[in-house]
Amino acid sequence: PSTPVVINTWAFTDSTTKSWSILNSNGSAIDAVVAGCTVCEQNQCDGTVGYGGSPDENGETTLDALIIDGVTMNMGAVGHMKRIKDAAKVARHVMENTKHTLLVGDGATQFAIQMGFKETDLSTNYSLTLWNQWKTNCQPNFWNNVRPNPEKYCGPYKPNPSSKSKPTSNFVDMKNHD
Amino acid sequence: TIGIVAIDHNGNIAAGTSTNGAKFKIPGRVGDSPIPGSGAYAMNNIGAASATGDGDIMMRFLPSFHAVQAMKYGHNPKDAAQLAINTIVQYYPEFSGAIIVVDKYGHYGAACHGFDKFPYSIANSNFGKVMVLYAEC
Repeated sequence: PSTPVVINTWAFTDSTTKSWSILNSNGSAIDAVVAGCTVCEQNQCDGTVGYGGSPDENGETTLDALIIDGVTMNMGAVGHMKRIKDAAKVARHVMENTKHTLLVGDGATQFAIQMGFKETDLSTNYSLTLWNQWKTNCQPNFWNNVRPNPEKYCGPYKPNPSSKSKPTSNFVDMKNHD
Repeated sequence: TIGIVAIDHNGNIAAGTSTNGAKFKIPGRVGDSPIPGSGAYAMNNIGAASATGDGDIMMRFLPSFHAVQAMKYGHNPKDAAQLAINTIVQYYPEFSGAIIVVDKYGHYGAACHGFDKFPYSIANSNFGKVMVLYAEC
C-alpha cells in the first residue's frame, strides 16, 4: 500500500507539507487533516480559505469547515460561522464535544467561544476593497427571478413571478470556489 | 476551499474541508464544503474523497459520497472520481468543479470539469515529498 498518504485539492502545498509531517510523526489522520486545513486558514490560501476573503453581499467573511473520522463515522462541521478564525479546529470540537454534526451562524460562533476560541473581525483591507468594488454595480450576484433585474440593478429585490429562468451554474475559478 | 484526505500509519482515514465560500454570496448562504458527502466523505474500509468548485451545484449531487460508494462497488479511484463528475455534468454541463479520491490502500485519482486542468497536492511513501499533480478536465 502507498500509505501513509495525504492529498488535498489545489496546489496548497504548505498544507500538504504540514499534514505530511504530522503523519510522519505518527500523528493520526484526523490530526493531519485539521492541521492542514488550519495552515490554509492562516495562509488565506488564494483568498478562498480563512479570514479576509470571499466577502458576502454585506461585506462580511464567514467560514465553513468539516472534519470526518472514517473509523467511527463521527463528523463535525460549522457553516456560516462568524468572527472566529479557526474553522477546522472548531469543526473538530463539534465532532468531539457534541452529539451534533453541523452548527451554523452565530450559534456556531457562541459554541466556539465556549470552547475557548477568540472572537475577532474576519474582514481585512483586501476583503473590504473587494466588496467596495463589487458594491458599485453588484455584479455578479446570485439572485434569480426577482425584480429589479439582478443582472442590471442592485437590491433590495422582490420575487418576480413572471420570470422563470432555468437553473444555471455559477462562475468559478482558482480564486473563487467552494 | 481546501479539501484534505489523509491515511495514517495505522490505516485510519480522515477527511475535511475549510473555506470562506463564494465571493458576494447572499448572506446566510452555505456551500457544499461543510456538508458530509458533498465537500468530503470517508469510510475506513473503503476510502475517502473531497470535492471543490461550484458548491451550490455540487451539493445537489453529494459527489464525495458518490465516489466512495463507487469504490465500494469496485471502481478504482480515478473511475470513481469521473463517475461523480459525470453525474453532475449530465444536469449542469457548464458547471466547474473537481474531486480527489483515495482508496484505503492509498491509490488515488482525480477528475474535473470546467477548468483547463485541476491541480492537487499529494505526499505519500512512494513520493517521499510533496508533489503537485494535475488532472486534465
